[in-house]
Amino acid sequence: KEPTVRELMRREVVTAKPDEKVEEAARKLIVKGIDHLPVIAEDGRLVGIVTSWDLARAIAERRRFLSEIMTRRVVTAREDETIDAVAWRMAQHSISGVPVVDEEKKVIGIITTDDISKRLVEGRS
Amino acid sequence: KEPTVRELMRREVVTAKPDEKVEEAARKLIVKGIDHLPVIAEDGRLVGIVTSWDLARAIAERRRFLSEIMTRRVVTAREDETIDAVAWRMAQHSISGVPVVDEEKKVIGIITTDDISKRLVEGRS
Ligand SMILES: C[S@@+](CC[C@H](N)C(=O)[O-])C[C@H]1O[C@@H](n2cnc3c(N)ncnc32)[C@H](O)[C@@H]1O
Ligand SMILES: C[S@@+](CC[C@H](N)C(=O)[O-])C[C@H]1O[C@@H](n2cnc3c(N)ncnc32)[C@H](O)[C@@H]1O
Repeated sequence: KEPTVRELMRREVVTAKPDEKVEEAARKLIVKGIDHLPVIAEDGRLVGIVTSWDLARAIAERRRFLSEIMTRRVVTAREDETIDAVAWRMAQHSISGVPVVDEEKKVIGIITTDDISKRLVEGRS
Repeated sequence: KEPTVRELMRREVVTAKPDEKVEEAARKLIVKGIDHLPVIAEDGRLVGIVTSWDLARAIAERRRFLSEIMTRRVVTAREDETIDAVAWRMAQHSISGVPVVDEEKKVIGIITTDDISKRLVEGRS
């Protein structure tokens, strides 16, 4: 049987707010050793995503707030999708990770190419 | 037959120098849409690696030169290794990419978990 997103996703998701400073977001990524921060508005809606790559862009473009560098059209996944479908979607968009959302678009997890690559090995051993 | 690193690695490798400014490295990552920069000394030796995650750290710790943030003990791969072996090594070290080196430790390519995840899908279709 094909593995699903539900089996591989991480449920503990570190997030950020649009008015947060770039420096605060950087500290969150470093403390947790992660690369992705879904950006959540006051009302709980997913309004963007920021990766360590966007923070590199903040350096190159001297930006100070997440709202200036975050990507607003977020590519996501649902937990009942196959790993294949999500790996394909990430390859199409040249991205390394997607938030997993429920039917109300609430973020319930995150899955990255690191998780998929790791599965490839675990699946064989 | 198991796929090898040689089949999946990218041969065009963007690199940096240890005395380069963080801002210059950030621009290189942004222009190419990549996350990894092997750091090469004047004599051509691989002396470190910097990722977009390290640049996030440069923001959090207010550092200005690559020599201050680069990782010096670089995890690498050889081109005749299997994808499995390299995916396992990256999972063990919680890293997303490794430079591919020849027998003289010269960098001849790079392979990331994005490349491995993409292969998983291509392999099935
Ligand atoms: C093209 S990717 C390449 C660099 C890196 N691998 C990464 O995923 O960020 C860089 C851009 O993709 C965006 N991005 C990453 N994950 C995303 C997602 N799930 N939905 C939309 N954009 C995303 C980032 O915000 C960033 O601007
Ligand atoms: C633990 S990883 C997690 C974040 C991110 N996924 C990444 O790979 O950078 C972050 C650290 O791993 C280091 N790193 C990344 N690739 C490496 C490699 N091939 N060899 C040694 N260190 C590496 C980076 O320099 C960074 O300090």
